Amino acid sequence: QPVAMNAFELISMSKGLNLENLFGT
Amino acid sequence: MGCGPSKGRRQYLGNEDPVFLASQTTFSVSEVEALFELFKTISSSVIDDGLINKEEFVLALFKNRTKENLFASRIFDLFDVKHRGVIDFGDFVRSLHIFHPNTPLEDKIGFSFKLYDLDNTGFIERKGVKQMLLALLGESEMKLADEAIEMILDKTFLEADINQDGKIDMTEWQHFVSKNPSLLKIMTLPYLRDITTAFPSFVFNSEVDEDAA
Repeated sequence: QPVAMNAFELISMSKGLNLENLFGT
Repeated sequence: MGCGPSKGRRQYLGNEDPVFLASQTTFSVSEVEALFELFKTISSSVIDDGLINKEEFVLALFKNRTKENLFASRIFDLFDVKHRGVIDFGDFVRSLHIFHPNTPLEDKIGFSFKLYDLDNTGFIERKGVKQMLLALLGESEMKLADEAIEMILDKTFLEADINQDGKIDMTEWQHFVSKNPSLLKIMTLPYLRDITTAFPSFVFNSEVDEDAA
């Protein structure tokens, strides 16, 4: 449930913050 | 150092040779060279100029040229240490160093603080956090009413903003992430441990005798 999470837990889910993708994985 | 300069390589590396960059970061010389292989791919995807521009960075992250993304843009701006609108190889290595599993937590906390301090005021402000939440909702299927967003912000700031002045300072952030360590998960890329395996071609392009480093 999104409302049970804190704001930063939610923000961390952004694809733009997932730098693993830089490596083509 | 190895024998003669290989074609195009000097243009990328400039004065930031692998031995120097390895001495400044968690990476070994071989790992810096492996990162160079990745850097070459990203920096030549749109304009082959030995620098990563924002379009190339977003393309590497999303495999999609058209996507506008607040977070990717924010990360790019932090990687662009010299504020030139491009990331050179030195910026790239020194920034990725923060994401190495062996880098001290303090460095990761500092970087994440800057990441969320959207207006560079030295504080993580409520309006910036709301802006990031809205951006997240914009890129996902998730739908939240404004009241729900305000509730999440209330709850987060009640916990994080210890002196209740409406913004989170660095000390409060350190305290908050120590209670919520999962928030730093995005700050570590286990992949960086195996970077030489991921880009084995660095061996063929290496100019450095590792023993000499």
